Amino acid sequence: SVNGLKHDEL
Amino acid sequence: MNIFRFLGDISHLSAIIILLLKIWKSRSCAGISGKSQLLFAIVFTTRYLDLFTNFISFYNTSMKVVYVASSYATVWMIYSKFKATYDGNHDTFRVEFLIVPTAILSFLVNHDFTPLEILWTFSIYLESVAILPQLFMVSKTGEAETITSHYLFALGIYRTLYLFNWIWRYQFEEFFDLIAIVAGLVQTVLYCDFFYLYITKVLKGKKLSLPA
Repeated sequence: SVNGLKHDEL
Repeated sequence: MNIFRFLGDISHLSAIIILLLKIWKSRSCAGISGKSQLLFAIVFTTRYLDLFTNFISFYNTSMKVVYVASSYATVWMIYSKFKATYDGNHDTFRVEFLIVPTAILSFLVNHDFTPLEILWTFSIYLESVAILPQLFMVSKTGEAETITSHYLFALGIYRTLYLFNWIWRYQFEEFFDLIAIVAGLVQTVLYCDFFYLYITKVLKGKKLSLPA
């Protein structure tokens, strides 16, 4: 799945 | 946090500090594109609005605050404190050619059609091309100070390291963010020519200069 919504990077 | 991501962040932080120190110690921003720095300030501002909505870790929050604060400090030094040394005549890249298309694209291709998410997407797209005014300035003047080359290398290698981080995360966490990955690839490709010059010239003790 595309889980790009977890923006835990800088 | 894997080693590639950590080294990427450290290299990004180093780039920012190298630039701040270069300008502050020499009291001059000669050879630095104010436009690229302005774009980076916009990138950090639009990406880190989640500082107010979302807590990830102490590390994450502190890095974001440092990135935002230092980008504003750099812009202030170029356009105010050391304005007289700013080489605006050579900083002629039209930033609207970067801001307008990336803004449109962020409305069209995003993970979620919400204000914060669109701004995050815009910042990812804009970051991938924000260095172009600086690279344009180097190609226009045909040279860059060695310290400026170190800055550009640290800044370029940061996103390259993130590409390895994304491979790692896909492999071990089944995590991937296609928007960040594609933009990161574009960003890295833009630096390739510079990486080549950096390795063949600057690392051998020569100044980075382009053939006329």
